[in-house]
Order: sequence, then C-alpha cells, then structure tokens
Amino acid sequence: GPNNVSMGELDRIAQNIIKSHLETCQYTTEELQQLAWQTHSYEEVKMFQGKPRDVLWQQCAIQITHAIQYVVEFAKRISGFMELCQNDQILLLKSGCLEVVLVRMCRAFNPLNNTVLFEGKYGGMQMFKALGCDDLVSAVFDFAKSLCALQLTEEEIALFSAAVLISTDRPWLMEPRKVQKLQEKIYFALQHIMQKNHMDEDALAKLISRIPTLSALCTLHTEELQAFQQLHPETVNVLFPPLYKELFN
Amino acid sequence: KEKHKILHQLLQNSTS
Repeated sequence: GPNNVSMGELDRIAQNIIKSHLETCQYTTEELQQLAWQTHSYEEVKMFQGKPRDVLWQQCAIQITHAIQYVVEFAKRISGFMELCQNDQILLLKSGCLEVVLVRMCRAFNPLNNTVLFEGKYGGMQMFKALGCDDLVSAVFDFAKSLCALQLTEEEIALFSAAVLISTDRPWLMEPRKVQKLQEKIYFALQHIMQKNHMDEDALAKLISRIPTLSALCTLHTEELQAFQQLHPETVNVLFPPLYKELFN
Repeated sequence: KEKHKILHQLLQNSTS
C-alpha cells in the first residue's frame, strides 16, 4: 500500500468507517428507497410556504441539530477519532458536522425530480420559500444534485464523510500531524474503493472538487443565520436547539 | 471547553 500503509490496514479502516456510517444513518437505504416517490402534496407544500419565517427556521434548525447528533455518533465510532485530543475532536466536529450533514443529505435527495426528504416526505425547493434564503436553499439543492450525479455507493459516501470530517484544513488544531495521518489513510481507502467501483478515472478528483462548495455552503449558512438572528433574536435565543446555537452562533 | 458544553457532553457519553 501507499506510504507504508498495508492493504490489510486500509481494508480495516474502510470496514470500520462503513460500519460506523451504516450504524449512524438516520434512514437505511431501503427506507429511503421506499420513501423516494412519496412527495408532499400541493396543499402540504402550500402549508410550508404559509408558515411564518421564524417558525420554519426553527423547524429546520431542529432537523439539522437532529442530523448533527447522528454525525457526532458517526465520528465517535471512527477508529482513531477518540484518540485525538479533546480540543481537536471538538474543533473537527464544530467545523465539519454541517458539511457531513450535507454529504449525507444526498442519500435523501431524489435527483430525478429535485426533491429532498423533509418532515416525512419528499419535496422541492419551493417548500423552503418561507425561510427567506433562496440562494442558500438553491445552492444546497445544486450541491446534492451534483453529488448524486457521481453515483456514489454507500461505502464511498461513508469514506467521503469521514474524509470531510477528519480534515487538516481546520484552523487551531493542536495535533495536526495526528489528524493528517488519519486523514491520509481514509483517502487511500477511499481511492482504493473508487478505483474498484468506477470506470471514470477522475471520479475521485470530481468528488474532492466538491469540498470547496461544501465549505462555501457552510459559510453561507452562518451568514443567513446571522441575518435571521438580527431580525428574530428571541427566536434564536429561546427556541433554537442549544446544540445548534453552540455550533453556529 | 465551556463554550462547547453540549458537544463535549455528547463526546463523553458512551456509545450505545
């Protein structure tokens, strides 16, 4: 294997990450397939559109927070993550958890009709109109569509999620070398699996090229939250989940 | 650490 990592070790890393991913996904692949064509009716979409802005924001903050709790559990099960110092565990999760949620979201996205699973059924972008941040919503939908186009397997989604999370690009890491070693192994494992699964030699490069978009989406989310908070400070302070505030405020 | 009380707590909880 590359850089003195044996194939056996890469395989062990891959198996651990895939298992961690499957154990901590909110929905199984089968559940998602069953739901894929259950879409919100016109009336249901109208109902979302008619909600006050702060109510829909709160609803989305709750959903995101719920998804993040699963990502924390995913991180904890990755071999090596809990061996990092506590500062770095918190830092990686704080800066990467929303990115992983967005990667995972492509599992619950139907690219054939551009709908996403929200509140039990699939619905299009118009469902989020009342949030008042069309740019962010359409950028998130574009991202999901572009990731779906790569036709990743569940194993590749798992390894890519881990690679996004365990990243040396985060500032203020106390043990960047330790993080780097873990990240390199994850990338080798991802590369190995993608070479096996994809005819397209550039598949991995295409996947990696989505990372800057992920980080731009998270920046945009923070900006939209700040703008919303200026108008509805009491909604954020009183009604938003404490974990959401801790991570993004 | 105080700033990330909940995250800290989630990391401490044993994996079920």
